[in-house]
Parts: sequence; structure tokens; C-alpha cells
Amino acid sequence: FPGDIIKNMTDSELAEGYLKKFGYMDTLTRSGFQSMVSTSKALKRMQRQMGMEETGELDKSTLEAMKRPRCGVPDVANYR
Amino acid sequence: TFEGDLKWDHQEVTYRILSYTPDMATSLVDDAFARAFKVWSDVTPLTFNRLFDGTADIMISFGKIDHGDPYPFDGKDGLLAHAYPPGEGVQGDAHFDDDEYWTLGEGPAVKTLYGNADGAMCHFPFTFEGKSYTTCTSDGRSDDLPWCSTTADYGRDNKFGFCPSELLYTFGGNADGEKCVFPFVFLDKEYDSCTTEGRDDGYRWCATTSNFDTDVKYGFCPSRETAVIGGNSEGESCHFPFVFLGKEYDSCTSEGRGDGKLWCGTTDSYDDDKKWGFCPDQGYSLFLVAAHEFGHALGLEHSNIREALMYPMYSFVEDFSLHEDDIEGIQYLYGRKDGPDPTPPQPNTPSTTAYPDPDDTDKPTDPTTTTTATPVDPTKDACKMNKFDTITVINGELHFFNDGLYWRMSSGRDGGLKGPFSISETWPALPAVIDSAFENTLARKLYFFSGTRFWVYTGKSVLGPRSIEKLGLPNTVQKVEGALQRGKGKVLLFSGENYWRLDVKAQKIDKGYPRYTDAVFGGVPNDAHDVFQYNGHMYFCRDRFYWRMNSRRQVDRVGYVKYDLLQCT
Repeated sequence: FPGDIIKNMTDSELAEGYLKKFGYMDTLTRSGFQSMVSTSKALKRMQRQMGMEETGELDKSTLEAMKRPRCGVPDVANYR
Repeated sequence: TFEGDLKWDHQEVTYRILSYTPDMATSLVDDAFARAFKVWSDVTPLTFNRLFDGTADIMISFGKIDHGDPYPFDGKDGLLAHAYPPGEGVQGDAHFDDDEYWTLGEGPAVKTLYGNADGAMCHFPFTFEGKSYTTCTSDGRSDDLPWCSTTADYGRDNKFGFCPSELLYTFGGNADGEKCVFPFVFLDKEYDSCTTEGRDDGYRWCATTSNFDTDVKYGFCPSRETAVIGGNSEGESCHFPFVFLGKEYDSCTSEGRGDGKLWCGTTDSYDDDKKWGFCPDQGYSLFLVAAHEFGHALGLEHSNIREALMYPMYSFVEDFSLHEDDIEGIQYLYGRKDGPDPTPPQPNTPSTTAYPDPDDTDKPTDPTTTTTATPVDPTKDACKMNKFDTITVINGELHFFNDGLYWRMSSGRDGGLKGPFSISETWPALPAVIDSAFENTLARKLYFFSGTRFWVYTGKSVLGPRSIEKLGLPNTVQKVEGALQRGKGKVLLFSGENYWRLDVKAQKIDKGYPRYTDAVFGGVPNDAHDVFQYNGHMYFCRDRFYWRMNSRRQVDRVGYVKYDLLQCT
């Protein structure tokens, strides 16, 4: 059956892109400090923002949340 | 709110709709946007005025993928829209992804149908006589009927369709594109909607005039399902019934697909011509997404409360209403709709009641809570300490607590460091180690935290010890290490890498917490053992050092507690 051309992006690539796009990875602080955050820490932050259990793991529910339609404005205030 | 509490500096905010989606009638789009603005004008003094030319505060447009700003959309689903916080230029603008299927959220039932002579869907943009069109046009027609082309190039395949302008006529048109007009008479019977009467192919039709016979004009009225603006790979609309793997379908189905998407066949038999199309599901409610985006355009960031409009994920709700979190956020910026602005954050004016006041007639001290006074060693030198249990401001003076003693940096003529004093002589109920403390100047109360307990002093009477869980802190919190008064009766309580917001009046932690300290107070250690507010700055202490942060949450100084705060030489 002609299915969607599901981008053969791996789950971790999808997660990495999501965490970056919505500001969870590199936080530019108001003081100008640039700090890279580990993926696990970034996942925890995203899970907290979404009101989910903060496992720091890319579990099924987290992955599904990342696929849900949403607003394009980042969740962490890096949006200029 | 956004960094710096960005907001419009006027209450009459203007907006302009620069482009439309082909998914909905323009009147519906106008209405959805107007209702989305009303969500916010209902709870603030803001008014929204629509402009039809020139530059408005909020410029609204639909676009796909790269649409002219550094944040491209991503095709169907995923990103639905975005908007910029208040300000000049692109600031305040709202962009909607037109690869989405925009509806009122109830699905296709109210879809406007665009159709060409054989029922195919209109496709945009299309060119006609060298000009590109993104919506229906009456160009080239003497009868001014709006039309569209089913392919990018009108000339080549000579296919075109009529675009009914009124939403109500969601029915197809007749052979020459007239809208169906009801009621009409067929074989002496009156019809007020499409019918399959007189046809053996089951297609529904209508007449364009009240008397079918005389002008023999009639049009096909697609059924609801066909009205679903599905589209196969070539943009044909869905036709029902169709057969898939031997089974007949009279509406879209997700059969055979692993991703649950709805699809349809464009002919009676799916197999032989391999044409199929996606039938959009409910689509996304333009009203709900617009209300969210306009929240950004007014200065709100995302909420982490699922039920709030400003929560980043989309979910359709029938009878929408703002969550208190949305209302609190927008009123923080613009005040309430009627009545005075909410009391602005109180300056931390030092109160005169922080010390037990002998003539205070408050509730008597609970005798079980007093502790024996700690003998004071007057030679104990604060300048020899590397770290204090806690530092806080009481009566406008810095207090340094350590192991049953405290010192205070008094201002004024005979300023300088005073002490040590015995904690238990001044506050008999307190233990020797205080993890943090704050003064609620409005209510003239002093809060002390030690381990998982807290005490509240009002003058000389004390309430406590009580468990910090009574305030709504989770039992995982071992101790409260810092407190920042935030005005409007809110205090931030810090522990480890998290902080919570306490509503002092309600004696309850606000929803949506904890939050990560370093996500909001970037640049300070996220394991500070002490946090306090002093002279309009926030201080985060770790070991001998402090990080000072200004009201814009920028670290503007790092130094030694001993030399800068205790003024040791």
C-alpha cells in the first residue's frame, strides 16, 4: 500500500532535532553564558515542560509527545 | 512572559490579515481570528482593531516551509504555526503553516468546496495568462464567478473549477459552475437540498433554478465524504464508494495503513488505477491555534500546564475557555479588564516587626517548641567563616546565620557588622541550623526553614514547627536552601537544582512547579546552598562565593561573601 514516505530519521535523530529546535539543548542565558546541556538533562527538561515523568530517557511516551502537532515557538526562552 | 516581559506599550493593538488559507472561506478565517483576539480582550483592557492596509502591530499570514523568516515550517503536521513577541518589524507577527488542513476543528463538514468540471479540487498557486494566483479569481470571466485551476498551468489542460464564494453553498456547482439554489422543483416535487432522485449512479445533484426542466442546468452535490478535501496524488477529490482489497468503502478509511492516516480511492476500484488520496482528519482549529499564537504576539511564553491555552502541544477542545494560568500571565502584563491594575510587585520595604515585639498580643508561643538558648561566644568572628547556614534580609539588614548564632550588617550611622547574637534568644523556637529564611513584609511575618520543617514568627509569637509538605513541597525535598520574594505575595523556594513558587497568602505552592533553576536563572550555579534577595538583586551563594543577578536576570557580579557582603578586610 503506498504509505507515507516516513522519513527514515532514527528516533534519536528526531529527538535530538526536537530538543534543539525547542531550546532544550543549548541554553543561552540572560547573562550571555552559553551552556550545552546533556541530552538526558535536556530530555528531563522537556518531560517536565510537558508534564511527563522526568526519566531523562527517550521512552515511548516522550517520542510520541515529540511527534504531536505543536506551536513552533521554542519552550526555553532562546527565541529572539 | 518573554525575557524582559516584552509587551505592547499601548492598549489599542492593530492587526492585518495579509493572506488566507484555501482551506476555509475568507469570512470564516476573518471570524476565527476575530474570535481568537476576543479571547484576550475579554480578560484585559486590550482592544484589537483590524487594518486593511499599511503596517499593523500583528501582521498575520499563511505560508509553507520557507516563508520568509529564519524559522521554516515542516510540511503537514509537526509545526502548525509560530508568532513573535511584541515589538517592531516581524515582532508581534503570526505565521500559520499552510501545509496544514485548517478547519473549525470539527472536521470537513463545513469545508468550502472548490471543484472543476469533473469535481477535482482546486490547486494553488496556478497561473493564468502569465499571472500567479493563490486563491480563486474572477479574472477572464464576464460573469465574475470566482474560479480556480486544478493544475499549476491553466492553459495546458484547460481544466478549471468554480469556487463558490459563500460558505453556505458547500455544494458543488452545476456544469457551468452555478451554485446550487434551493428550493428547486423536479418532476413537480420541491427539493431544499441535493438529491439522487432521477439518477441511477447514486450521485447527488441540484438544480440551479427553481425549475429544473426549463434550463436543464444542474450540478453535482458531493456527499459529505466527498466533501472531505481529500486528494490523491493528482489532486482528484475522493469518490465513494471505492473498493480496497475486495471490500467496499463509502468514506475515508485508515485500513491498510500503519500510521492510522485516513485515505480514499478516487475511483470505484482502488487497485486498477492506483489512485488514492489522503482524507484530512479533523484538521486543526484555526481559532484555537490563532488564540495560542496571539498569546505569544501579546507577550506570553509557553505554559507547562496541559490544560492551558499556552501549552505548546495542540489539542482540540469543543467549548474552549482560558485557564487561570493564561489569565494570570496576560493580566501580569496588561492588568485586568476592569478595575485597577493588579498591585505591582511590592518593593521589599523593611518591616519593624521582624523581632519579637514585647507588646505583641498575637497567639501565645507554643511552650513545646522553645529550645535552650545557645551560649554566645562573643569572640566568634564571622570573618573567619567560609560559609554560612543562610543569609537573608530582615528589617532591611543582611543577617548571617551559622550554628545557633547570627550577625547583622546594620546600615545607618553606626553601621557595620553587629553580633554574634544567639538565635534562640531572639527566636526561642528555632533550632541551631537554619537552612533559609525570608521576611514576608506585607504580612509582617518571618519564615524560617530547617530540614523539612518551618516556623513562622509574627512578632514574638510563633507557629511551628510544621512540615514543609504542608506548603505543598514534595516529600523528596530534604531542605529549603533559598528564598526570593517576587512581589504579589509570591516567594520562590529553592532546593537542589529546582525551585518552586509559593503563594504566601494561600500557603500553597503554585501549579506548574518545580522548574529548573538554571533554565530560568541561567549563569548561576544550580547547586547554590543559599539564595536571597538584597537591594534589588538576587544572590546565589556557593562556598565562599556569591553570584549576583540583576532584575533582568543577568549575572552582573561574582565575588566573595566575606569581603563584599561582610566587608571583612
